[in-house]
Amino acid sequence: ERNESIKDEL
Amino acid sequence: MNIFRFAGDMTHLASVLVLLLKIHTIKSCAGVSLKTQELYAIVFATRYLDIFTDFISLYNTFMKLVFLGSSFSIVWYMRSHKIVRRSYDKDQDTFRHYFLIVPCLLLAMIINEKFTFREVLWTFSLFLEAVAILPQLVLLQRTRNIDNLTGQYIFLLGAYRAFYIFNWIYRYFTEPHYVHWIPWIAGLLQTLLYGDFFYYYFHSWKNNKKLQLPA
Repeated sequence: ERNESIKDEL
Repeated sequence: MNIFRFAGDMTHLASVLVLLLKIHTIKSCAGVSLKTQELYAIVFATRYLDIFTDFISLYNTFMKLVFLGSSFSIVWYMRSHKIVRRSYDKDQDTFRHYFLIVPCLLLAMIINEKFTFREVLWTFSLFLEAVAILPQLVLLQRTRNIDNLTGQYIFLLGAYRAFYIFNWIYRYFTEPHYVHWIPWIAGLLQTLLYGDFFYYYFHSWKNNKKLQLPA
């Protein structure tokens, strides 16, 4: 969801 | 994935490889702060807790393993390798890094996107990464001079987060509701912290003289 999108970054 | 983020990841990879190669080839860690390396090992350990639970891509998993492996290897080299540890300047590397860990942990308990174990530690890793370079910069101020490889290491480390800022700007404009103030502010602070080092690094490179940091 919204705040997971940045978790694909290192 | 966008060019800014890829450039950032490659710059980050280059920084840890430069340091690992330096320590591995010349068997010396002179001028390198063990405290900063320990902080980075904690940053990666708390940042990548999802490495075995959330598979994002081969690239993502591979890079996480490289960053975890390299940061822990550097710490192992500096603490336990019989030759390398002799060149570690523990009398100068005296920054009390626990004074960084506790406030970052408390702050992450207060400021986070959701109060779960993994989210708090992930946020903690962002705050800690922003200040992890401090012991290294203090060590450089003390030892005054800086050898090329350590200078390149710090430069690349600062540059990677600057690339990430461009990545965040790019994603903000291209992805709907991609808004993450916590990493953005932490990342901006981190890059600013390198600011004065960049200034001296650039001038030493331009005048082609040895990098001297002011007392």
